Amino acid sequence: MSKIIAIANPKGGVGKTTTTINLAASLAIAEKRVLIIDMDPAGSVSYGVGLAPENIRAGTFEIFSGTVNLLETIHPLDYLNIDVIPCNVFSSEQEIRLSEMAKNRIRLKRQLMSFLNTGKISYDYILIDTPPSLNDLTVGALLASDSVLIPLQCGYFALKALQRLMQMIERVRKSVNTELSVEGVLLTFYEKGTRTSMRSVQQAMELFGDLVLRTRIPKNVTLGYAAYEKKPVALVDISASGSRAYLSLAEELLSKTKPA
Amino acid sequence: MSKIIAIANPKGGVGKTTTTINLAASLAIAEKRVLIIDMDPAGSVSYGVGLAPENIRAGTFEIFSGTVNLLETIHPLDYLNIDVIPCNVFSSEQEIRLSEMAKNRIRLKRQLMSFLNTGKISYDYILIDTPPSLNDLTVGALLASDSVLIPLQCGYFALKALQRLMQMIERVRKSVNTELSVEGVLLTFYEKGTRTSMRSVQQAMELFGDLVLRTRIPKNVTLGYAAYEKKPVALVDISASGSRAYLSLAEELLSKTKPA
Ligand SMILES: Nc1ncnc2c1ncn2[C@@H]1O[C@H](COP(=O)(O)OP(=O)(O)OP(=O)(O)O)[C@@H](O)[C@H]1O
Ligand SMILES: Nc1ncnc2c1ncn2[C@@H]1O[C@H](COP(=O)(O)OP(=O)(O)OP(=O)(O)O)[C@@H](O)[C@H]1O
Ligand SMILES: [Mg+2]
Ligand SMILES: [Mg+2]
Repeated sequence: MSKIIAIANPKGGVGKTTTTINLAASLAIAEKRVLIIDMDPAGSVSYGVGLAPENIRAGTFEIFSGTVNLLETIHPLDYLNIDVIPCNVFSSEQEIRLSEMAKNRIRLKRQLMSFLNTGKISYDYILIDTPPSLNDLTVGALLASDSVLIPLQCGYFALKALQRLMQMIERVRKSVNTELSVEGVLLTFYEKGTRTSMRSVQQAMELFGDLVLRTRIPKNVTLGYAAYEKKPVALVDISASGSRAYLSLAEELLSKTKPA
Repeated sequence: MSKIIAIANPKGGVGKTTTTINLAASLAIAEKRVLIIDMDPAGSVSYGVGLAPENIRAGTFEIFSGTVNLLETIHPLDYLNIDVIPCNVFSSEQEIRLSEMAKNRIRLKRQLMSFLNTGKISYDYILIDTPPSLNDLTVGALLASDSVLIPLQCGYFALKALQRLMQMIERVRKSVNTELSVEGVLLTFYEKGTRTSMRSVQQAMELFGDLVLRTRIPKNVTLGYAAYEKKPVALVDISASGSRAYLSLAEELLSKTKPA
């Protein structure tokens, strides 16, 4: 059985895409079979893993338009055992078209369930990157997921964004996806010993208690640089603090999952 | 005649709200009359200027629902000559309701024009903060604006986000707002002398040429800290590099505007 995790926070620039790519890489290094689905028209996942636009045959757009089988949207990476379903939107017409089709919020859940039930490919983890918004694409991802991983940038907290997200999770739980849980709150851009990060840890603990994950992702210039190299940070410099943090995040999540 | 500038970039966390608040403060320090309109349901503007939820009577929600006069949505700040129209969305129901009403994309332009034509209040500058997305709220802001200021974070460029934005600006120009121009591209999180920032400057110049503003906003911890103090950075520490940068941004924009 695959574990499906949505990576979400409507606040922009908190490290959603960076977490999706680097957690996937760390799980793959731990020999898990991983699928990444990109639900953000910005398409940062494909850029960040080096999947060039000209090599994209189909993607999230076709999941909603239903013109191809989900299998056609899957692109294997050549350097790690990770598959990617890119968000293949390259013009504002397509983006408007996708947001109209995404009103059918249950679409991703339906397509994913029927694909997984065929048993053609099985994954240990499916990670879904979401846009910085609470729109139909994000809600569609929440409907399809078992849990939500919430990156939280240390610093001035967009607490309001979190309240909006928690309310939406509640609504989704009451409607179609009663089992949706919070996988954890992940502190990102953490700078040990600074007043800002210490205050953020304290505030996060007060608000979320045990949901705050032990692993904290440090502010690490190699994480930003890895995006230029279009590779997960572990493949750019395994000794970087960002690489070690995402490897320990994978370990922490693996230790939480009860053996199937 | 007011100059209306939308601050937009669909990439999250690049400094849109920080630029809106601190440019407004710098223009007010230069004795200009400024209005900020928040079109982002995250409501970061109100938080960042210290406008508490309990003091908000009406805002962007009522602009679209039409239940009050636009004058009712205006909240003057007590420490600088700045008025704010907050994005007063506090639940996911209201947020869904606002995004439905925002389909009437021309609404903001119409409401703003008819209000300004009454001459009750006149502003030198109206700055519109937008959400990290190319949704109806952002497009509505572009329809109502004279120009777009594009914050661009130094580092890994979300070039795709820019392409989407430029395409949308083109569409808006061809439809209702033929005069929409690019006010400029503003480099943010700039770190003098680092490889990443040097490369970003070079890439921005290649892509945007003269549209790249001379002022660059440095990465400055006081800018992040000012958000905790709920004040523009110039009022927290006028000697901080972030304060000086936004004051010089105001000067650069003022020198570009031909006297009315
Ligand atoms: N821990 C970190 N240390 C340093 N830089 C980081 C870190 N995490 C992310 N970054 C950089 O910060 C920027 C924002 O990260 P990212 O794009 O992953 O955020 P996001 O939440 O996905 O943004 P969006 O809301 O636009 O989807 C990127 O340039 C990324 O390379
Ligand atoms: N030049 C800077 N130096 C340091 N920190 C900054 C700078 N500009 C912004 N910040 C901080 O970075 C974070 C993101 O900035 P901000 O919220 O203004 O971006 P945004 O583009 O409005 O985000 P969103 O896409 O969520 O609306 C905030 O915590 C802010 O305080
Ligand atoms: Mg992202
Ligand atoms: Mg903002």
